[in-house]
Amino acid sequence: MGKIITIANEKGGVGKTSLSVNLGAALSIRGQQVLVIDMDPQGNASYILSKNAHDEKPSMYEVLIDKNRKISSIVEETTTNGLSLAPGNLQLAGAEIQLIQTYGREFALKRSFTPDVIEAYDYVFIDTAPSLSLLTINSFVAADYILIPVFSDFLSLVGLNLLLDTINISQENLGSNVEVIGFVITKYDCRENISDETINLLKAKFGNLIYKEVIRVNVKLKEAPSKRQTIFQYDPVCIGARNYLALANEFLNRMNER
Amino acid sequence: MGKIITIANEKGGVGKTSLSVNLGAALSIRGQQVLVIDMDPQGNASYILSKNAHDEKPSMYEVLIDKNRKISSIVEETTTNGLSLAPGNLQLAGAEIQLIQTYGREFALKRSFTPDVIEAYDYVFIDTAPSLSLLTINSFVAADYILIPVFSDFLSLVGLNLLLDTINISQENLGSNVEVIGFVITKYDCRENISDETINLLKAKFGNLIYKEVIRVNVKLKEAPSKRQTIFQYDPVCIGARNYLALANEFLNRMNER
Ligand SMILES: Nc1ncnc2c1ncn2[C@@H]1O[C@H](COP(=O)(O)OP(=O)(O)OP(=O)(O)O)[C@@H](O)[C@H]1O
Ligand SMILES: Nc1ncnc2c1ncn2[C@@H]1O[C@H](COP(=O)(O)OP(=O)(O)OP(=O)(O)O)[C@@H](O)[C@H]1O
Ligand SMILES: [Mg+2]
Ligand SMILES: [Mg+2]
Repeated sequence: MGKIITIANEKGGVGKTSLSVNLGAALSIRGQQVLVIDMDPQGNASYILSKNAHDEKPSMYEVLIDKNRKISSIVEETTTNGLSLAPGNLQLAGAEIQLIQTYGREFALKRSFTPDVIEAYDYVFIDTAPSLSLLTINSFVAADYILIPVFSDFLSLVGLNLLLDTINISQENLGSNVEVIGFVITKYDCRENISDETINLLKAKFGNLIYKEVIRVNVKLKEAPSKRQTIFQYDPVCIGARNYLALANEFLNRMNER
Repeated sequence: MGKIITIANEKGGVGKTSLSVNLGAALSIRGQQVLVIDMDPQGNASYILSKNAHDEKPSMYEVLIDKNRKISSIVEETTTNGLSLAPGNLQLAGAEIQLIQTYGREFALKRSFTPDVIEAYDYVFIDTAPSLSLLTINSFVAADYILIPVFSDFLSLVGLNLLLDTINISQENLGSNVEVIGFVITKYDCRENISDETINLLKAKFGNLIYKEVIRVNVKLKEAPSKRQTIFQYDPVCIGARNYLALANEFLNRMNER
């Protein structure tokens, strides 16, 4: 039975896509079957993982708007074994406006998770846009767990209360059982004091929810997306690749303890 | 007659707030009267500039929803002379849903720009959220110009076509005269090849629209927001402060040439 994990933080540029793509790839290297669903109209995860440009092909937009369209009909293989993609593109922004008028608008994504999808994968990661929009609410309601990436800078902490409040609303008003299972520091620079200050603030507030494995700042992680590659394809021995493998181990250990 | 400039890029974490706050402050140091309007529900610009927490006070939410509420009634002084703030907060996310059902929903912000506001300032900067939502469309329609911040990494280039298409739509469908006046590189790391690669790609595509002055990567720019300070208050002699002053000069020169 696959677990569905939404990667979310409305603060922009804090490593949501990097985490979805590279943790997904690291888990597939560890033998897990992983699906990445791109629910961000920017389509950055799709840009990195898709073998071909998909603006004309059906994507998550069709799945949300057409009840008869299954996720399995849009899933494509990536160049990483064991890692599949359900692409998103800018039409998703249109889905947002169309869904607002419908009944059960917050459940469109959950409705599309038929048993054939869930049983085919060990883990499903949902990459979200940097906003608490209806698409992101859909991703909260459809998920079992939420993983929150943060950069070790102060502004990425400021909005966490709003994020947690919105998750609470999904639980109370929409009957979702989704649970925050952790925070991942996706860019740590040991040379900067602000990094340690920020991490200490996070640990003081969220304790063991903060993953022990951090991803160090690493230019390779910035370069890999320009080649449309995961960190493992771009430079499998760099610190970024090793950090993501260690993170995958911690992730699996934490999941097994549940 | 003040010029209204929207700072926008749906890519998250590329320096929208940093540019709004620090270019605004640099211009006020150069003797200009500047207003920063926070149209991002995250309220990061308000967090940095506001003298007091404003979740309970009226903000841009009230201005958009209540036709009788003027911007001037919510404007507050900041601790920087010549720099004022029209705060935003998380209620703005509610304005998005409420506005969608109304006629002329894209013009709510433009309607609130009465002559008393425009004439009181030399420049009005509008900080936006990392999404092409109705609030951001409002910011396109209400503005004279758009300034686009980019980080020198590849993913912040991928979404630029979508941004420019959306600006086009505002011009064609909503009769807005808004014009993109430039791209600012808000974080340049001369030690990374990806930075030069990205800048060359931008210059090849957008030519002279790319501002010559770049903001170098500088940890002080990361630290200043945690103290709720502009870069000039935090460390007026650091490279970040000098870069923003040079940027303000180029900005004024370009504005005078128009
Ligand atoms: N550990 C790291 N070291 C250096 N750069 C990193 C690291 N992790 C991510 N990056 C880079 O930081 C930028 C932002 O990351 P990413 O795009 O994954 O964030 P995001 O939260 O998905 O952004 P958005 O809010 O736009 O969806 C990207 O260019 C990415 O390559
Ligand atoms: N030149 C720079 N050097 C180092 N850090 C920088 C620089 N410019 C901005 N930053 C930091 O990068 C982070 C992202 O910047 P900022 O929050 O201004 O981006 P944004 O586009 O407003 O984000 P969002 O999409 O969430 O609104 C902040 O922590 C900021 O302090
Ligand atoms: Mg992303
Ligand atoms: Mg911002």
